[in-house]
Amino acid sequence: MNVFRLTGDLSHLAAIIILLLKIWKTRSCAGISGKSQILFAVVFTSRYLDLLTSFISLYNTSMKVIYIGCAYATLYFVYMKFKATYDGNHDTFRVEFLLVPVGGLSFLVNHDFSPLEILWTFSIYLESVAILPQLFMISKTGEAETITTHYLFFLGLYRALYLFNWIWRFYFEGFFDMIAIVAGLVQTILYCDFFYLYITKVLKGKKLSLPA
Amino acid sequence: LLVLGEHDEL
Repeated sequence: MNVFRLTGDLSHLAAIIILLLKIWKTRSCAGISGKSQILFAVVFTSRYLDLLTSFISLYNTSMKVIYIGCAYATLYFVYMKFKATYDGNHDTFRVEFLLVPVGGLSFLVNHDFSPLEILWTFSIYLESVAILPQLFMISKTGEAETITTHYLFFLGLYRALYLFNWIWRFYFEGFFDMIAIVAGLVQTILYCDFFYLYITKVLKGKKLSLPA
Repeated sequence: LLVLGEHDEL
């Protein structure tokens, strides 16, 4: 464990909590892409099946349980409890355009052709593009609530910190996982546009609005 | 990979 990975995990946890609080406090999931939340739930479910097969540490197990629990709680909020506030008309990204290539690639490029390993690889590739429906929705509505931008900031920051974690682990432990690193790079690059808007607008107290 | 098929990161 190193400082980048720990702060990365905490940033990820913060993002997940911020989203849940935003929906709970405002009793609304306006501006939230349900499709991205479905993809994240699929990412956690397919990646954390090893909860049933191996124990790494209390931290590892408890964080996995928290992530999965929050992911499904968010889906419950978006598609059941606060369904009336879900903006389905703007959440129109075709997720099959993500699932098919990612599914195919996880069979072609993986570390080991075993079910758990292919599911892990699938979850890594899927996570790198899972935010696209959310970013697409913001580009369609042309704006995002400030609390939603904080959610996206911490969500993007987490994988950027993981990139430093992998540099650290390569240097100190000789460990590196090319699949996770390449997918993590893609994932972080997809946020660059948002990071620019977040830093130049939201941090200056302005609302995040895109030239529609 | 620590042990084949085991990933220690979240």
